Amino acid sequence: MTHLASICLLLLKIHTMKSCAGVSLKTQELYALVFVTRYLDLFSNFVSMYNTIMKIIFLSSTFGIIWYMRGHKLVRQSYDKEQDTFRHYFLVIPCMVLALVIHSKFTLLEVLWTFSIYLEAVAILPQLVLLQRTRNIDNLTGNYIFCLGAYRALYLLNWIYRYFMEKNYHAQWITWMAGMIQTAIYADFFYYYFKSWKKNERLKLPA
Amino acid sequence: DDESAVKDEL
Repeated sequence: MTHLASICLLLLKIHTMKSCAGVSLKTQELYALVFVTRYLDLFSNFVSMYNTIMKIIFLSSTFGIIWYMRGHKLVRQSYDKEQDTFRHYFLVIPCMVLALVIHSKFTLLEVLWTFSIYLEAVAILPQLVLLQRTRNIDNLTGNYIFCLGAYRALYLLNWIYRYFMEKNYHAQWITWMAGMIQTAIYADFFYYYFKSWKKNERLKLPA
Repeated sequence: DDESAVKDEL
């Protein structure tokens, strides 16, 4: 739900302000790759109606955001292309190599799924780099990134809960480790987010 | 345990 909220906040910003200033297209494209490689089981592994609908929402909204940033006449002009310089392959290649080395089963779907877990953990990095370079971070962008970080942190709590409460719940070290790294990457952002919130000031990251 | 069997999260 927090993940869904983050997407709603981002779409709200882009749609109402007709601006994507401060938003990293690189992070959006990495997330698109994360969802495509993870949800290859969309039609073969039915978990629940909720699960299927959420997968479709995550996939379509991410491609919608990318379309807005690349294709929409007004939104495209507000994109900070010169500042959003992080290179995709710098994250994609190491994650691919790691997925080929550390996985639970050597099948195409499983390796791609593992790759998506690793890539998700670091997909925020281009956004954080852009954020640090952005002078005026608007509230919607700040809250968007907060929700994006919070959902993995909440997963950590959910994993602990499931581990102790569910009878047939198996340890999933790959997901847990990646989730912990993903949350740790946000630590610095969370610190400044709460600091600015407490002081009732506009969010600003130190250079 | 086959970790790959569990895929009920998003």
